[in-house]
Amino acid sequence: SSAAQVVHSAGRRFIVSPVPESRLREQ
Amino acid sequence: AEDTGVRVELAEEDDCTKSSIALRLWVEDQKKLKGKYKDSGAIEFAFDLDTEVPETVAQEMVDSGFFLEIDVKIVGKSIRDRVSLIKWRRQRSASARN
Repeated sequence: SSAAQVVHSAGRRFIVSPVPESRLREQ
Repeated sequence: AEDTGVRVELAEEDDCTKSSIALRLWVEDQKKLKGKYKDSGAIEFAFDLDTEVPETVAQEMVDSGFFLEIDVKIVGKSIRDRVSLIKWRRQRSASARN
């Protein structure tokens, strides 16, 4: 999914989007 | 730098002119964080290199519910390390031009 979630906090805008699997370290 | 398990990188090309840059942060190694990282996404945000403090942004992320209070230091350090690197690169390219 490419859906991005936008969170506003204390005047700052955080944009949350999924991290591609390739960027995650093996657990 | 010490591996915090949290990755912070530029979310855009650094043109070395704007003080405000876009950064992207995500948890690469959940084992490094004491609290449970609740979100599976990358967090993108603007950061002003001249006026902002990494630890303040980390606290705002905690306040927004992205991380637990217990992890505020590890998040703040991760942002600070990246910001230091960006500033160092800018200084280096500025001195190379002169």
